[in-house]
Amino acid sequence: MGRIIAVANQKGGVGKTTTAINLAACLAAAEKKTLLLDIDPQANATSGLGLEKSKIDKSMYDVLIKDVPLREIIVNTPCLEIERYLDIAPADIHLTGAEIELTTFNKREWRLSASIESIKDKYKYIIIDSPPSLGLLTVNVLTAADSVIIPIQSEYYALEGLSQLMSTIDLVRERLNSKIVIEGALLTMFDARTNLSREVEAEIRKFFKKKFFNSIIPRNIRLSEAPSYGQPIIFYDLSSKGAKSYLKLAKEVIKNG
Amino acid sequence: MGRIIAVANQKGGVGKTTTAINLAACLAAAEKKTLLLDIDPQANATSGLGLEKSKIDKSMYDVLIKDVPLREIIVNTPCLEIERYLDIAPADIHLTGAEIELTTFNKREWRLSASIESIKDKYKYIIIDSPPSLGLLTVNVLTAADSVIIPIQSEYYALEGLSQLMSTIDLVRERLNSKIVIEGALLTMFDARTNLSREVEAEIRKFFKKKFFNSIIPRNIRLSEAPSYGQPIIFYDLSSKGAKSYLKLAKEVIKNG
Ligand SMILES: Nc1ncnc2c1ncn2[C@@H]1O[C@H](COP(=O)(O)OP(=O)(O)OP(=O)(O)O)[C@@H](O)[C@H]1O
Ligand SMILES: Nc1ncnc2c1ncn2[C@@H]1O[C@H](COP(=O)(O)OP(=O)(O)OP(=O)(O)O)[C@@H](O)[C@H]1O
Ligand SMILES: [Mg+2]
Ligand SMILES: [Mg+2]
Repeated sequence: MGRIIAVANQKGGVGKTTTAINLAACLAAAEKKTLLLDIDPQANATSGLGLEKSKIDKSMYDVLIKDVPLREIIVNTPCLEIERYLDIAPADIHLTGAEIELTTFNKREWRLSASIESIKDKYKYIIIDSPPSLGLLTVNVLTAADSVIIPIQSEYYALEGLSQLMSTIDLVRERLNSKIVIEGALLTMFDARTNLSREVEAEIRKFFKKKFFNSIIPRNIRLSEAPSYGQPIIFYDLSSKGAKSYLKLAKEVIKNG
Repeated sequence: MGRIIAVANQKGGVGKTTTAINLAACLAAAEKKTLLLDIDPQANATSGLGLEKSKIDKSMYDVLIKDVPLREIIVNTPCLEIERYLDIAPADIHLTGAEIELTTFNKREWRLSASIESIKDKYKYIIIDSPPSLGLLTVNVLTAADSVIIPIQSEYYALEGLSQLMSTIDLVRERLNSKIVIEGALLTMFDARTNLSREVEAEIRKFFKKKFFNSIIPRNIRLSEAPSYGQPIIFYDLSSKGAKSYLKLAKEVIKNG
């Protein structure tokens, strides 16, 4: 059952949360039972799907640090259209301290992987949104994951951090999780009119070779408006370029198995 | 002498590095002796100013963890136009492990502040670029700083993290650094044509009241092209909107003292 897909890149603001939310929503719309797991202390995936921070009782902090079983924190999505197929394991502000607290635990890289074991078979896909760093929270995500989607903004700095990310993934594969593979690199905020986007695309294709999604996410203002309504793009504006590109991405992920 | 200004916001991709590099370059162009200090493991400020990662012998990692004096790692900027006024304390990839290593040190929040003491009087301004997190590296930056510039992308998620950032700054002021003040909130990647940008602007002005820079940084492709040439915007394209807005910001910072 459940395929665990991490969405990770330590570079900030590259579209990790936007990808995690919209991929999870498109998979649910395709009637695949999906869990969106938010490990980022900013809890953007949690609020971007319309969950109110004040209504969240327990979060991923309680799972990672207080040994609360994952199924006790899982809530159903507020999006009625896909409520039968999409659940969320919310994050909250306490996760900010989790990285330092985790350093004192035994088997600290395995906390997330161990917590997912008990619910893994309830879902076809488990999508995990990570914070912009390569600290213990992201290492936990990579240790739990079957594969990784790497969103890459079509900008210069986005190229800089790739070798650091790849060597971290290699290290996790050698020492913590031998099964992890690259699901694919995903170009985000792509603007075909600029040389910069096209230059970055050429570099990324060379770097990732076959591990490159055909779907490219264009820069699209509707994608950045949707979270303020707590909705995935397919329910905020199905006719937008953003919605079409994430539906295409979900099709590719489903085709991969 | 030296005013220490942190550029901080845990939200990723909001323009921290772009602001740190271009503000430092504009201050140097105004013949104010400036040090740009890069504490981000991604080392984007270091490469964005044209320093080659392979040529960097020692970095901020060695200062924070190995007690190397800060003056030993400081290099002069490769930008000939401002080489008499701009120095850089580079970051490198080893900083990724620094957060975990710092947890074991005594007075771990003070490591940066203590290291700056010895060189503080050599500069009029010390600008510090921080990583996208509220972990020990950013706490070190806030503990060392006299004031904080908060770049805010004109987007929904950028609003979400502000109360978390403000409570961290308040906590640092209470327990670690009573002198720290907000230098100002700086709107970045602003696109006056979109409702989203204008809505976020209204919210930010309400939130920050007087602590709000008049300068607003527009979305400007030249700003994202400049780092691939290792140049600040005022030398890459002085006629661009990006250059004009950062020159205006530098004037405001100089006016503040
Ligand atoms: N394709 C797109 N077109 C336009 N705006 C986008 C697109 N993708 C994301 N955005 C916006 O860009 C900003 C950054 O995206 P997002 O927050 O998803 O990145 P992230 O990698 O999760 O950031 P962080 O590193 O802080 O976790 C957000 O305000 C989001 O709404
Ligand atoms: N005003 C602007 N107009 C257009 N592009 C911009 C602007 N400011 C920054 N950028 C680009 O947006 C991206 C994010 O900016 P930057 O890297 O400075 O943010 P950051 O907050 O330092 O990110 P991180 O959280 O990863 O440290 C970069 O590719 C940068 O070149
Ligand atoms: Mg995010
Ligand atoms: Mg940066």
